[in-house]
Amino acid sequence: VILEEEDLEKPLSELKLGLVESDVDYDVAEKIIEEVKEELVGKEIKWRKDVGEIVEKALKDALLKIFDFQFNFDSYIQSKEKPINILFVGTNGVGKTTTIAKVSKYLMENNYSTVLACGDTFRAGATKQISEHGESLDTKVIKHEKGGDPAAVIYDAVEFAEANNKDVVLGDTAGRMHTDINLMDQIKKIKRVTNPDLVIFVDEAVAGSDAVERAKEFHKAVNIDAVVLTKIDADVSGGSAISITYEVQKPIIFVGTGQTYSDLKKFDSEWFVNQLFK
Amino acid sequence: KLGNSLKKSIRKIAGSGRIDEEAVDELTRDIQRSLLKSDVDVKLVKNLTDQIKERALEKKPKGANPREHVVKIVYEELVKIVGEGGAPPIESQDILLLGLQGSGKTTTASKLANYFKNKGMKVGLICGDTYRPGAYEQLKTLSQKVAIPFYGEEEADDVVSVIKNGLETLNDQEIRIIDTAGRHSLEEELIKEMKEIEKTVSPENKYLVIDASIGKGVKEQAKSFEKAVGIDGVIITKIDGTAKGGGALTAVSETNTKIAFLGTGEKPEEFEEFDPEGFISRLLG
Ligand SMILES: Nc1nc2c(ncn2[C@@H]2O[C@H](COP(=O)(O)OP(=O)(O)OP(=O)(O)O)[C@@H](O)[C@H]2O)c(=O)[nH]1
Ligand SMILES: Nc1nc2c(ncn2[C@@H]2O[C@H](COP(=O)(O)OP(=O)(O)OP(=O)(O)O)[C@@H](O)[C@H]2O)c(=O)[nH]1
Ligand SMILES: [Mg+2]
Ligand SMILES: [Mg+2]
Repeated sequence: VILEEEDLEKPLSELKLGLVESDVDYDVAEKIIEEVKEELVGKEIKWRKDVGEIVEKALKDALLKIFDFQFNFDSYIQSKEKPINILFVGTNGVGKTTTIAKVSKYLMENNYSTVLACGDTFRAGATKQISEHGESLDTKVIKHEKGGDPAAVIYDAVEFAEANNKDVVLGDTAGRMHTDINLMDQIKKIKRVTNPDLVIFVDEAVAGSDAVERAKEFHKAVNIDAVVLTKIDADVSGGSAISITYEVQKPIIFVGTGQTYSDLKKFDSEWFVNQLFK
Repeated sequence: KLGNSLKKSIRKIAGSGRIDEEAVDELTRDIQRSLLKSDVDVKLVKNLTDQIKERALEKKPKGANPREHVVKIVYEELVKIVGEGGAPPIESQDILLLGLQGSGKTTTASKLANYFKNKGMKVGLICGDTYRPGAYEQLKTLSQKVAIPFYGEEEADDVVSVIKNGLETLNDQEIRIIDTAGRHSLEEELIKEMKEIEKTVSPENKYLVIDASIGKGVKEQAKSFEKAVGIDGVIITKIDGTAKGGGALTAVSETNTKIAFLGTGEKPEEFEEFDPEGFISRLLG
């Protein structure tokens, strides 16, 4: 039996709706389903009654392919010349500061030393928040006066790391809307001046289709290297993981699974795609 | 009032001089896509567009321009769900701000306090978040920025006693706004804490603070907050980004309340009473 477009219409549109209901961005879902259709049209199958299963398997494979990257965070940290300078960016309230604290804990458990740079010189309580994390983790925090230049704070942190043989600098930045031209210019400047080894985009699994828009804009502005998706412990289907990855084509290296330091897990794309099909 | 992508399909209806089924089908498909991209719940979108289609194909009022007739229907059906603005009355009350982690509660607390202050009320702010590092400092700084009396206990971990002390200390204020820690429906301990806070304060108004970019998960959250303590209104934050706030429709229908305010930025004055017109045209993209 040769698969025709009409055989695929119904199962594909049901799967597309399923993706959208799982919080995958509408346009991304449409593109993925379109690619699956092109893959299957003209394909020869044994029994027509198997179409539903075949379509579902093709979609699963397509989704897994979206997450197929060669980047390994642990080997990167191990082999890269120290100090490694990592910059965290993202919109307001997604979990950047908390993620930095968790990543610091993770690195310290793997015997790397860290320096936290308070590059959020704007928001009320930002310095206090990251300082408290630094205290709990017993790791150095570099901070400046409120309203100071974020790039200068991060620059100082890297200098400190070099002078004191610290392995990784984690640079925090203020949350910002990708629609704010001045703030997007600022983040571009911060990147230019501090020249990070890795730029990590932090976004939250609770966000809907806007996750795509902001990932796209931040990628355009500062060229993201990897993504951390937070708050997957909330009651979410996590479709934004697909939308973001499809859009920027960069790996999700960690997911945030809660508010404590141990709530940071490696992103497991197989587990994730299987969850989606439950 | 309709966004550019819908204007084209509306024009097709107008062009035919009468409302034909095919043009209406195309319009409802476009509306569905816009609303889904704006994160409006799939079922809500289906019900809404069914309603729109049914009404659009009915006999239109004599002499009415077909295009205006359909635009009016789309608008009316959305207002039915979104509702009119639900700003609180300007009188003595205790307000509790609740919501997911990072949704904007602490920032909104200071904006709301500033709003009432500008209306001539005496307002106080209470820091009811004993978890988040720097929460006390954050609200204290924001309170100072808008010159509003503040109560908090920096090292405390019994949130109910902090709030009790706050209500006592600020009992000369007409309005007391209590900020709480972020929480979601699966965090049993935090949901339990929220119920205890609600019993302690017995606030006149409990607002669910929601990020405009929230996805389908808003349904579960709104349901569980409503079930746990009852919600009196919704505040949508970060509408100054590209998010359209479609999740707000689910939130108001799950809590059977209205949208009271919109947060349009990080500054205290970036706060407006909800007005359906601008919100709906944005939703339709
Ligand atoms: N449940 C849950 N909460 C999280 C997670 N990650 C962060 N949070 C919470 O989200 C809230 C915001 O976290 P922050 O780290 O302050 O976010 P941010 O991006 O630095 O915020 P801004 O600097 O204000 O833009 C806090 O209450 C965190 O505890 C997560 O993985 N799960
Ligand atoms: N652009 C923009 N940013 C906002 C708005 N409201 C709040 N924010 C920002 O969003 C981030 C999170 O705000 P918070 O007030 O800390 O959020 P929260 O709900 O108290 O967070 P938790 O206490 O951790 O649950 C901060 O960076 C705020 O400045 C808004 O309307 N627009
Ligand atoms: Mg932060
Ligand atoms: Mg807060």
